Amino acid sequence: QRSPLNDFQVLRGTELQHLLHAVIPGPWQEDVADAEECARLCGPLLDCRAFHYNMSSNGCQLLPWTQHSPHMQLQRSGCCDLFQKKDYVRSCLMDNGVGYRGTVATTAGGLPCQAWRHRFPNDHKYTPTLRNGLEENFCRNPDGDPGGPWCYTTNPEVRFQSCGIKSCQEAACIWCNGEDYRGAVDHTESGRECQRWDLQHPHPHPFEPGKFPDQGLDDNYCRNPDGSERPWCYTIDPQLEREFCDLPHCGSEAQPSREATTFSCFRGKGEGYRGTANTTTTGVPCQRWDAQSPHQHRFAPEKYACKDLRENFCRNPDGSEAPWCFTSRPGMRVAFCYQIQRCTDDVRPEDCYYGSGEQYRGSVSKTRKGVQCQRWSAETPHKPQYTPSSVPQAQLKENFCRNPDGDSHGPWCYTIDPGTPFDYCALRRCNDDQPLSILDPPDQVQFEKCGKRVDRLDQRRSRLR
Amino acid sequence: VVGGHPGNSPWTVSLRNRQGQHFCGGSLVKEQWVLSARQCFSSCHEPLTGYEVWLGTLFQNPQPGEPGLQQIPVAKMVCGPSGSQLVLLKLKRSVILNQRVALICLPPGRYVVPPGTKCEIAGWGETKGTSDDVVLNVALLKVISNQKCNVKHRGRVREHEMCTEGLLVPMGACEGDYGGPLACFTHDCWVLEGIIIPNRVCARPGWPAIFTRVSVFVDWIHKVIQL
Repeated sequence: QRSPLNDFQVLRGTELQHLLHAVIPGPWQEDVADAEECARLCGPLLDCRAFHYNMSSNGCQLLPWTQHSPHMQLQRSGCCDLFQKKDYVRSCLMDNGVGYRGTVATTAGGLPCQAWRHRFPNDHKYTPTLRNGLEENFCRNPDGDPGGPWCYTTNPEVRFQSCGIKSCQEAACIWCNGEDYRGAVDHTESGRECQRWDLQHPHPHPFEPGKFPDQGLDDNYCRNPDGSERPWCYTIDPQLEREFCDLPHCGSEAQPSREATTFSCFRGKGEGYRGTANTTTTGVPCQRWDAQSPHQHRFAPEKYACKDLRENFCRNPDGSEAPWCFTSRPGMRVAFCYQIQRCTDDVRPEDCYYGSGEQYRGSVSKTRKGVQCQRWSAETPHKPQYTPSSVPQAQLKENFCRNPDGDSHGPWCYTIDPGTPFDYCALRRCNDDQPLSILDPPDQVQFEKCGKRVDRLDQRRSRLR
Repeated sequence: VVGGHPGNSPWTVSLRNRQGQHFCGGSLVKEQWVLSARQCFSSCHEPLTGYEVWLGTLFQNPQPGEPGLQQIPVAKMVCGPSGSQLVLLKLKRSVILNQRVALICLPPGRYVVPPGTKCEIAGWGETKGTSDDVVLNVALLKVISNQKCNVKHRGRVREHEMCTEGLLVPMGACEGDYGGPLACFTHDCWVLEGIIIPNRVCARPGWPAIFTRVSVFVDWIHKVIQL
């Protein structure tokens, strides 16, 4: 069940470009089944270190280089993904580093390494071959030294020295539950190899990397996308779906929390909420986190020290949409605590307006989220429907907040954020403003027609629904 | 929906998170636009990669390949005016309208639903055992005036909110229904008058339920869709 892609690290939408134009990369092999077949072709070849995979043409191009080879550079690509052998691009060691093919060339003591093809100043018995990878003066471990890759040094006084390259295990530690772990360990605590996150075999799963861009689900590295107690992965063992990875903790003190700690409201997903709300939105009391009834669960407080799973307070230990809890009602396992207000992410209003602000002539020029307004006379990033010349009475000056269309929610502006055409401004109604209430207006809006009337025939059907 | 019964609401959509789980409801107001509740999303600028709306099915967990099921990724989100508790979701592509998927009309701006009007909520949320919770449930509720509602809610109901009568039997929207529609049948047409928002309690006997009044924000909706 082991995929040949497990030996590769992918860079999506990326190509390797040789800067010496005289060097011609290898031919494209068309109509291969998939990237796994390319990996099957490249894997056993000693002179293949990477390959381009073209998703649309199902073609692959084997490469004798990686991004660390001389005169190479990575560049954005619309057609290809770049798969590189992990041994050549990983900066840490698996096992004792016999497979290490990185480019560190200095010993732990800071001495430059002697090139393996040289016999001076330190003579030795090794002959560089494609198989032993004794290239240039890079650190290697041709004799399986338990201390990991080493090299002969250029100092005649010091024949050889270890290079002190860290194992992947110790190269990156985990804070809290390791949601931020982005290290390169790809084996579980029992030594099983991890299944790639972009593969659905041997174990199908919902964690498609494209759907979780912020979870770093690269290749087959240990990760924690679901708020488990520590990083884990699906294994290539069909008998064992998933297993934790054995990674060192960074320290006992809590990690600088990703989310600001709040008490009376929650920001974002509420992972930083540390208030004392302890009922669900619907008023059902929460179950204590240290209890296993009426609902059994894995969120033991001692395993989630950073998540403050105290008493029965609403919390968000697993990156859900909002703070939640197990409920004390047997028939209702979990529920959100939406009754906790969201912390407003609006900036403080800097001025006020009357009515709906059509007469506002102040100079506030940013939205309620603090985004700068676009000038009314500008055409980018948003082509305006309202311009100083098209509605002169609105006095659309500079990039000041105005209300040229009588928007009932107040002055607004086009924004300089390409993703946000318009937004309301950092303004509020003036305290002494008494807007007409819609509830008792002199002329109650009458409902003449529906916005989308279906034709008579459909109507009967829609009435039947 | 507590105290409801299985029913059909072709404009009610299910919002799905990245694990494919239902977490809120929504209403289809345009082929490419869904109106939902702000509380359903962690921020106005959250990356929505992997979030989808599912339509055209009555099942909370439809099997892949179910006829009529449409699963459409969410392209972007626009938060409503402050205090509206609304968001508009733009879909990556237009839905296909058919018997199972229909638009719901928007009311005229500032329209106030007359007290006594019968309206309907729909959702795949918590039923508290009162109905079959694997399918869409609907419940009929009667609108009451804000004035009457504020007697029970001690003046907290604002004019951009509206209420339905609190019945003696538990009946109303609940966890997982937020963002869904309160639709009223007016002049031969179903009209989206309210959006289900998290209440302090849900389906609490004798307590009126509070919804966001859509007619106050219709100008914002048209403006976002137009811009």
